[in-house]
Amino acid sequence: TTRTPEFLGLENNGVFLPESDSMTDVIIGVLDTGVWPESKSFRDTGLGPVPNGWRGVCQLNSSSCNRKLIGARFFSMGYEATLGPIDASKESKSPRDDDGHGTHTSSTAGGSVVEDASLFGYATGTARGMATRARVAVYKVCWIGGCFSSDILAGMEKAIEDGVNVISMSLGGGTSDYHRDSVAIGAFTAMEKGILVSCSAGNSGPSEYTLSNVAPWITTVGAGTLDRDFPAYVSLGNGKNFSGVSLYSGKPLPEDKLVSFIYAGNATNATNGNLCMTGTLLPEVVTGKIVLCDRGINARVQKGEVVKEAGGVGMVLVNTAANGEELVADAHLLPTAAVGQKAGEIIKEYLLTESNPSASIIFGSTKVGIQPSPVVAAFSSRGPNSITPEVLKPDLIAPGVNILAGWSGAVGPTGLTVDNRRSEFNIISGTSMSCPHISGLAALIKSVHPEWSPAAIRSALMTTAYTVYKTGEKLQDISTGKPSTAFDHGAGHVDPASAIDPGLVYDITADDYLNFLCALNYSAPQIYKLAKRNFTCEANKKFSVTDLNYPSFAVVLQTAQSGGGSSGGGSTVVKYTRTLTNVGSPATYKASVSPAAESVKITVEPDSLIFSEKNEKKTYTVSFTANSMPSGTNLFTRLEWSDGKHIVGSPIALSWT
Amino acid sequence: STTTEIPKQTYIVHMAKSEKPPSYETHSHWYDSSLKSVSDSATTLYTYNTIIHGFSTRLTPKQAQSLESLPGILSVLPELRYQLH
Repeated sequence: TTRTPEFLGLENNGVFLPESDSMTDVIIGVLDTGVWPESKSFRDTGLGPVPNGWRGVCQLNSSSCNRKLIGARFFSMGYEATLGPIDASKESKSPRDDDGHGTHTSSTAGGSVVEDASLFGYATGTARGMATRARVAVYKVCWIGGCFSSDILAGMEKAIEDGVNVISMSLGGGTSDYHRDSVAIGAFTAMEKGILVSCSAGNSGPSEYTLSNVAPWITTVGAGTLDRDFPAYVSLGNGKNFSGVSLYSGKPLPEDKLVSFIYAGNATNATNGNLCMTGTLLPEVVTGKIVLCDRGINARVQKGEVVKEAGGVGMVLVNTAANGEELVADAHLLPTAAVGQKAGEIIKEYLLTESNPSASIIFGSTKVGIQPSPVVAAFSSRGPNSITPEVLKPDLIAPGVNILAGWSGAVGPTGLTVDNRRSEFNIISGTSMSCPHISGLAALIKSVHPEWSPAAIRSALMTTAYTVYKTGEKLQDISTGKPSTAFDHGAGHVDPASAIDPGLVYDITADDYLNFLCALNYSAPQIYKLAKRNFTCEANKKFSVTDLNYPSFAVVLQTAQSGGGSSGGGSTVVKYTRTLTNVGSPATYKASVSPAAESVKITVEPDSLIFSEKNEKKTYTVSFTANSMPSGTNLFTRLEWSDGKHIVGSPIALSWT
Repeated sequence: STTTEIPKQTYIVHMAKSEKPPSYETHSHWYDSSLKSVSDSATTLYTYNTIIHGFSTRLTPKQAQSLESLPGILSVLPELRYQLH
């Protein structure tokens, strides 16, 4: 990626955050659409021999793998069993990436340094993965028709057997109980073997309860923006101008001439013609004009194709309420500017009231330093966690909007079959893009602290994440323009330099997770499916989901009518127990909690913890005493432990049901 | 009379590894025998040893139901399709 290294503090004036020598021993396994091995991001310059103990294989030509791309496998039996044999004219029955998504995610996580990277001149810079010296192994489990759980399980099994240290999975599907969810089942085995599994949170935001991959042994990653923009401007015949974004790189519209402009909804006989769906625009009306299309239903780049096919010469793509002011740039096939909802409404008003509307689209160059940034992407899936509301998800956010990374040589940047352009890099958006940022950063931490468990690494990433800008203002949610909450950004935005030295971590063992399953009243067979061993929940032991040593707090309270908790005088008391492990020098940490509201009292006992040696563990209890609030009320605050040097932060979300 | 083929779908079959009858030499033999007892023609797509104990296969819903009732079978779950994010 370009820009994210600087944005994340991995690189400052060309100087990289040092990667330890053991970095080259860390292997990132990426389950996705495969890999384009010829990408410069997989050059192995400067890397030593493949780590000892690597058991993977290269199912590409042997020359396609090297000391960077050390393994490549594909899993298609489940896919073919359902959809029939793979059509080799459409996709490769091999680990080769015909889609681009897998090359993008794997190069984001562990790609080598590539100078002068860009997409047709946009986002120019030196591209690099988060862990440039880590090794990458790819497991192709996703095909044109989707990613099937039998193939995903097979891919995860091989990744574990091959010896990866981190698994990156930018995919998801619905919400099932953990013992029914293949990704959760596979991730449990990986976690038991010390492998961190990082998954995308999903792109179903900004609605609440839209998260996927919410098992507590998975690191769930939401998406935020960078401080980079790709401006484009829409000039109307009435003299008004509006800012938008674009990655268009072809022949521009004439700058000194306005072109006829029309709303797609007025150039169609279809009820959904405003969306520029395939075959809905009338060429006799559209030809030679710029067309305004509403976002939704079909792919953004496909709308551009539809306009072009109908004879349109340009497109203005307008956000709806679902996207708000979030501007996602695409490498459209015709001159296009994407604009936010507010601008879109004004432009539509012009189109509907002006007798001969006209417009022009002007393209700018890449801009950096955009503030505020990061902001939570509108599409990023949101909490609460629908499976276990007492576990706060997503865990954190990372860059996932307009990310440049490696791309497949088999497909153009839009992914459309009519797109004959080719680029070594592409700019795309999604929690698919934020997930491998965290996977690569986890690999970076693993190299510095090889003895840390997956939970400890996640804890380090979460407790050092930030929730305020340098100005002191809270992180924003682009879908509302207001401060985002822990249901949007989890613990906050990743800060890798701090995560390497977190001071304290919240560690979790496999048995802790099994006790958590006991608290969820999982039956013995259900636990067996996750753990692959018999585990008996002790009959005389009291299990509580609130005792899982998670680095965040999701406090579920019940309204007065329905009772719950230990009540007294109209208030409810809920207690959470946590254990901190010192991974730094001896120090005394003091707790502080920002008040959530007058109606909620939060006490930490003890409020001071003295660590006299490394790996020492200390336990504390947080008590939440809350008055009843209307169902649906959410309050947010934060608990911090600090020794004056480190801040070990945990988000707190209080919800009344 | 005409025969209408009942559509099959892929299932993930979770087995209780420790319940393998001693008469089977390997777990694969046991899995295969269990599968053959509900369908002569069904074959395993994948046999899983690390991530789960079990296998994936194509069955009709009725065959899946029959398989689930056999000893040592923990669950027979329909395959899910995931999407890239």
